[in-house]
Amino acid sequence: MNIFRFLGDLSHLIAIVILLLKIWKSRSCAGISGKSQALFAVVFTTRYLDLFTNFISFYNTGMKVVYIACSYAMVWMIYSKFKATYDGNHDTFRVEFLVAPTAILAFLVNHDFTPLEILWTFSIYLESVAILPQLFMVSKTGEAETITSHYLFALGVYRTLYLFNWIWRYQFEGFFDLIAIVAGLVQTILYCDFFYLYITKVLKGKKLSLPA
Amino acid sequence: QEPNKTHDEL
Repeated sequence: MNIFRFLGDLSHLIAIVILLLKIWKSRSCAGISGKSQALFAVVFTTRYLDLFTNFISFYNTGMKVVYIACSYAMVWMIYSKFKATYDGNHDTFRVEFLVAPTAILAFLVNHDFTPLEILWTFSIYLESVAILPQLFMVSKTGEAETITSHYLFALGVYRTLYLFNWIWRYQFEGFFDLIAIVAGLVQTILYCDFFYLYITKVLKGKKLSLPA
Repeated sequence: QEPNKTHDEL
């Protein structure tokens, strides 16, 4: 485990906790895409099925369980507990346009044609685009609450740090996994536009709003 | 068969 990966995991965890706390404290999930959160629950579930098949470390198992639990807590809050505050009218991204292509791609391009491996690959592909419903929602309403911006920023930083982790692993372990790297690159690129807005606006104390 | 190495990542 290198520093980039650890900080990446930490950043991912911080992102999730920020969002959970935001919803819980404000008793509202306004501005949050339930579809993106549901997709993340699918991503974690399909990727971490290896919890049942092999043990890597207590850190690994612990983080996986926490991510899965948090993602389901999020879905429960949005679609059940605070359903009345969910902004479904603006959450109109068609998720089948993400799920179907990534599922097909996972069948075509994978390391090993076995159920667990295909599901793992699917989760990697799906994760890279799972934030799109949320970004679409922000662009549709033209703004995001500052705390939502922090969430998106921390989530974007997570995969960016993983890119550095993969460069590190290639350099010092001679190891690389093209599936993870390409998907991670796509995922990071999707955040670039948002990173720009975050740095130029949110960090200067302004609310994130898009020009009309 | 040994699992792919990135599978130790989150």
